[in-house]
Amino acid sequence: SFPKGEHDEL
Amino acid sequence: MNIFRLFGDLSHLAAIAILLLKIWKTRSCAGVSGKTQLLFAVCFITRYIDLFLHFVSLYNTEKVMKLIYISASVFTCYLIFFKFKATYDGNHDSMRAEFLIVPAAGLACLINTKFDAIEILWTFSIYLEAVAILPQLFLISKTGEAETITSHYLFAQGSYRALYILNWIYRYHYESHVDTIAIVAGVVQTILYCDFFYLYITKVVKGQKIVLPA
Repeated sequence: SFPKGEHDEL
Repeated sequence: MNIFRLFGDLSHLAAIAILLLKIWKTRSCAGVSGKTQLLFAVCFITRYIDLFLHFVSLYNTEKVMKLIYISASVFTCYLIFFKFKATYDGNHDSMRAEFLIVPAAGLACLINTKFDAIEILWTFSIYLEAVAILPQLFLISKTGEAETITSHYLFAQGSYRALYILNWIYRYHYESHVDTIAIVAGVVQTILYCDFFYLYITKVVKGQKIVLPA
């Protein structure tokens, strides 16, 4: 659900 | 999501819960570094700043977890610096937090993936988290001991990022996903726990208390 390049971890 | 990241996040939640329970049940924050908890609260707020910037529809666990981390860490700081302030061991919690915050902020401005505010804040949060435990480890070295429950807290806290390293290996192999800054900082963070992990496994597991120098 994150645009590419976003950090998708807590 | 993979098993390593799942157990990493659960270990992190456990650490936060153990510390809250310890302070609440014993009505004391003896042996707990308030500075480390402040640094963790700063890490969560700067990392999850997006929650404040646009409306958070709690449509997934990610958002809920972020809100739990922020509120639990702020509440822990409240317990340490206000409610149970009398039991706060300020004399031993004497590592200069500025020596951690300033370099993390400086490095975040120098080494980052994108020079924009949100990304710099995220990078600062990652670098700060890597060293945020130092005041706590410093306090234990000054007092020369750690309560067993505090050792469990530290073990869970250290395991969380160690499990994240396994998660990054997994994601590199299966998703060819690499977040270099998080990985390097995570490795540094986990290395800082090595000494404690050794003491925990050789002592606490056998029911002994951690007393320094070992």
